[in-house]
Amino acid sequence: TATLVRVVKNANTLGIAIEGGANTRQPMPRIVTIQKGGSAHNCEQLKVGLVILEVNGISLRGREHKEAARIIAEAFKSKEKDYIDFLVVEPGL
Amino acid sequence: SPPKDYEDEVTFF
Repeated sequence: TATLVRVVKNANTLGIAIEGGANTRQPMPRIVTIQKGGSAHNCEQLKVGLVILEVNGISLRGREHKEAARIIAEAFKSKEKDYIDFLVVEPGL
Repeated sequence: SPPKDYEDEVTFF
């Protein structure tokens, strides 16, 4: 079951690291680090191991690592919204 | 191309 998590941009960094992407052994981007003091850590709902399905409604399916990373980076940089909505899922459920 | 080694592909934000 997918969960929508809203991360408010309340710190200078998003504070996550992701691995994977299309054409790798981890075809959907997966969170590998949550840094203390970053926006993601402050929101308390993103966890290491969660797989990111969508970013602000944009599907990451079929996107290679660099493209998925670009979408996340642009969502954080954009002044349009003061938050990012992540649709995440716990793998293997 | 064959699957990449995804350990090489980590991006920090």
